[in-house]
This record gives sequence, structure tokens and C-alpha cells, in this order.
Amino acid sequence: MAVSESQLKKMLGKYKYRDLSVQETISVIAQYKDLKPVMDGYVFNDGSSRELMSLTGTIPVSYRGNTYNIPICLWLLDTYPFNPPICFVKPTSTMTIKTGKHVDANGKIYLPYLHEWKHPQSDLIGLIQVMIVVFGEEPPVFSRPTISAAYPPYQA
Amino acid sequence: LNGGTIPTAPPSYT
Repeated sequence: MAVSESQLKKMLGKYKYRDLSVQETISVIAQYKDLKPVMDGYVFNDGSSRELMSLTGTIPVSYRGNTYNIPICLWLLDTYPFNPPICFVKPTSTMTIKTGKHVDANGKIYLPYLHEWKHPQSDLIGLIQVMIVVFGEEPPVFSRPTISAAYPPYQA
Repeated sequence: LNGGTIPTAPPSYT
């Protein structure tokens, strides 16, 4: 069952614009049912950490005729929606990050949409739609080669 | 709780 509005209000209790963050979260998890809100410690570059909410899970990305469930994590700062979310692709142990224009080696996602973020024109639904398009052209993760592919069977 | 879709990725490319 989905997280309720009152649960989200509690989770986001320390957020400066709690109700805006709650409403957006509700519309995201209604539309992308494989994303869920999770509270966790986010560690900033300067080593400080803060308890923040992320939307963690997968988004459906269509690539070359197949749909893949690409694992992502969108961190909402406590100033959301007046600052963009911090976004990562989260490869599983069987995946490897494909670095490129939009993803670095840590999985951090870079997009003009994030760079030019401005509330209320920008929102999470719009961001996820952009990700689905961009990742459909250039996936941020690929499956790791299997052992058998890396080491072909020995030919007697 | 969400069923939790298994993450998938395109096959490795060469």
C-alpha cells in the first residue's frame, strides 16, 4: 500500500516547504509506482550529513524496443522545491554505470533540466519524464558481462 | 509496500 499523506507530512516535518514537497511526492508515487519515499542520511561533499527524503526505486525506460527498470534515487533537499533534487542512478551488483554527458562515475545525474531548475515550472514529474527520454537514448547503466561471456568455454 | 520491481539494464555492449 502507498504511503499516506499524513505519513509523508511526518517524514517531511522538517522541510521548509513541507506541503509542496508532500503534494509533489504524492503525485510522483501515484504515477511511478516503483518509486517510494525513504528517509535516510544524505552526506554532502563537505562531510556534513542531514536526514533527507529520497524517492528510490525504478523508472521504466524504453531502449531499442525493450523496457528496462532503471534504478534511481532522487534526494529532496529541505529547501525543495526551490532547489533541484540531487539525482543518482543506483546500479545493482549486476550492473555497471555508463558514464557520459549525463552521468558521472558515482552515478550522479546531470541534466539541463536540473541545472535550469525553477519552481514552479520544474517539478519531479517533469524531471522523471526528461530522464526517461534521455536514458532511452543513452542508458546510464548496462548489465555487467557474464562470466561465460568474459571467459569463453575452453575448446579442447 | 510497493512490490518492488526488479531493476533491469540493457545487455552489456561491446
